[in-house]
Amino acid sequence: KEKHKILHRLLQNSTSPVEL
Amino acid sequence: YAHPVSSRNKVISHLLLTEPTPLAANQDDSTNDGSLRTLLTLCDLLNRELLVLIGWAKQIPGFSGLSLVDQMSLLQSGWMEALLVGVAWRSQGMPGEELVFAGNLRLDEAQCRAAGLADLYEALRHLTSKYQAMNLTPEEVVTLKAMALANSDADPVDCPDSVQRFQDELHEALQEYELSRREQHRAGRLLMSLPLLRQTADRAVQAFLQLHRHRCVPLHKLLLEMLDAK
Repeated sequence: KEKHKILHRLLQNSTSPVEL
Repeated sequence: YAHPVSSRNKVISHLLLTEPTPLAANQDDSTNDGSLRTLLTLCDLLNRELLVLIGWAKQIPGFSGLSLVDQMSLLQSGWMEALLVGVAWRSQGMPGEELVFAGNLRLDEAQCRAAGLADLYEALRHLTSKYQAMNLTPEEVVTLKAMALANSDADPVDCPDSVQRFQDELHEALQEYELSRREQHRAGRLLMSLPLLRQTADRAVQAFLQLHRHRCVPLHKLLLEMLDAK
């Protein structure tokens, strides 16, 4: 998880589409 | 099938509705080197497409129900395949056999070669020709993209049963769609095209890793993280 922290954070954020 | 046709087609209807609008490239102007400018523009586009892809994945029916570990594994493994389905679809029938990375970023063979992407060009043109010969429908394209992500052979898998159910739902949606068109061999043919997609994506990942490692092309953090996961 530490190595892939951006993906982890983006997936955790919400279930809605990721805001750019 | 246990479910009526309408409920299966809902999956594909949903995929069509949630298909993101293609992004435009932001032309890089940080260098006078034309090839490097092309690469930097392409990598910036790829990074933004990745962000959109992660948002899109969350909307595939069943994806958000997977464990976070499995969501990460599937994306880390299948992101390039899912993105290349879009590139190959957009590049069909292009004059001059250009690759359409975005409406305003079309690269022909010479431009790709100059940028050090000759291998990627060849692989992507091969995939594009294959899809063009298959005469894919938009429904098939969106389903293929979702299946590429679901079928990523990620390892380790946190909850194999849930991932299997996720795959089965998409497979059944495709089967229902094809049977409703009286195309009994299409679903199988589409599944048999997945190895070529995997192979093309592997070559694309290698091409971008080489650009970064050997030519020191700077990459955005998310793109680098996803390439490193390979």
